[in-house]
Amino acid sequence: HAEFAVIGLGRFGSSLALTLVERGFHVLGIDRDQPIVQRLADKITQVVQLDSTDEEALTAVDITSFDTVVVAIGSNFEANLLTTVALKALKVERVICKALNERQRTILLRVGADRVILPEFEAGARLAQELAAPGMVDQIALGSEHSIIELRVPRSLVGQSIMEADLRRRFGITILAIKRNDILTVSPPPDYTLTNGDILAVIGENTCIARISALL
Amino acid sequence: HAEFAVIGLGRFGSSLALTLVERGFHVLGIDRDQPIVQRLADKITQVVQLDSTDEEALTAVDITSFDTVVVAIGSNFEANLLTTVALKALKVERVICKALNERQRTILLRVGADRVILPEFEAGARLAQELAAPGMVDQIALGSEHSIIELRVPRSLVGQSIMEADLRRRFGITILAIKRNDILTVSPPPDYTLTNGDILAVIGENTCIARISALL
Ligand SMILES: Nc1ncnc2c1ncn2[C@@H]1O[C@H](COP(=O)(O)OP(=O)(O)OP(=O)(O)O)[C@@H](O)[C@H]1O
Ligand SMILES: Nc1ncnc2c1ncn2[C@@H]1O[C@H](COP(=O)(O)OP(=O)(O)OP(=O)(O)O)[C@@H](O)[C@H]1O
Repeated sequence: HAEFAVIGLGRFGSSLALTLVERGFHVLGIDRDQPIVQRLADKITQVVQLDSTDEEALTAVDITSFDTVVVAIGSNFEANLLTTVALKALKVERVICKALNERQRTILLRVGADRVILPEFEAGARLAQELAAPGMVDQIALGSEHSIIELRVPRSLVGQSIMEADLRRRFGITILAIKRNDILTVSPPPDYTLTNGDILAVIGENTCIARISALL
Repeated sequence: HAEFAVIGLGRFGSSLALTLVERGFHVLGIDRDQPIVQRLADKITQVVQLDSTDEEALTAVDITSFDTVVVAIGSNFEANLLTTVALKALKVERVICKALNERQRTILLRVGADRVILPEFEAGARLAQELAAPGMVDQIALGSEHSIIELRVPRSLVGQSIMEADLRRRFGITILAIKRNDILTVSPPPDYTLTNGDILAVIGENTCIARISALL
């Protein structure tokens, strides 16, 4: 059963820790700021005040017993870097770091971070994808070549049956399921009539997916 | 054809603007800091230096001609708020704001922001979801009751045919597609043998999805 330690309980770190607790995981929260530790004390499994650049302090809380330690310190890069180096020296299995830019990411990976996240940049790119394809509700990549996307039925297809819409021939995509209000139809039949408000889950190669997005 | 203006070209704002430009959209970037404007001048369709709390300056760049304006100013809440108020007074159609906490979000919505994003909090929650279900590659919600999830085939199912795995009866989920290396099989047949490394795209009610996540 995985256990997590989160060092740095700012916006990113605290929401990470609280969400993991919500999911039933044991979380140790660490921050050097006493008011922050106090505020979260009864919301996270265990919260301690310590300076994470101090290897002895990390050892004292048995940091290596955690499968994953997240270093969620952004604006103090030196503390972030020293903490990451300390965690890897103590042989913590997986260390995930926040960073503020690519230069920091490169350095952290070089000193042994297993993964580095740039939350603000990723959030900006994510919002852009959403704004760029407003009819598209969501999408997941299936390998590097294919995607499943969820989209509102395009106006130009409303009233057509699946057979008439002819999506496989026109766009190379297959409708996996359709959600109409609360009813889900998996592998809908060819005579199913597409109705305004239907949510379609379709699968196809990424180039094909791009072409249907143009319909939206 | 939608056009976007992004006010505040920090990490969140700049990556939003650059990603929209990559997607072929016309973007106006605004920042009061000259070095930032200079650095992005040849990467964004159009970049201007101005103080976004100045309604006249906003009018001078024809801000109402943009369908969507994003206020990506975080640490200066007063500027964020005044800018949002100015944009709505000028009747900008859609205003999306960044905010640093729930209190700021409430205030911005109250003065007319159409949507408020908390990027660091959302990034923390998103990482938590990923860490919480490591066998699960990705997921999309299909309405409030169902999800499509992409998962690595659980070890306990390797070597079984789809019929033997009996996922619909055991877990209430349907396999929509399977990716093996670069081959995608949509609606795989009952005699398809699940192999180590296969990526499954399955659909089901959220409670059922939670139960198969326990297998991972
Ligand atoms: N050496 C350290 N040991 C423990 N905690 C630390 C240390 N340095 C910073 N912190 C804590 O990390 C938290 C987050 O740090 P900071 O605010 O610098 O990052 P941020 O990236 O701006 O945060 P946010 O996630 O809110 O965007 C703060 O609560 C701070 O007290
Ligand atoms: N009144 C203003 N008019 C125009 N630009 C502004 C104004 N106030 C702040 N900015 C710009 O907004 C940008 C982002 O602001 P700030 O750094 O405060 O936000 P942040 O949320 O910390 O950024 P990040 O997206 O990097 O996390 C900065 O480049 C700053 O110059």
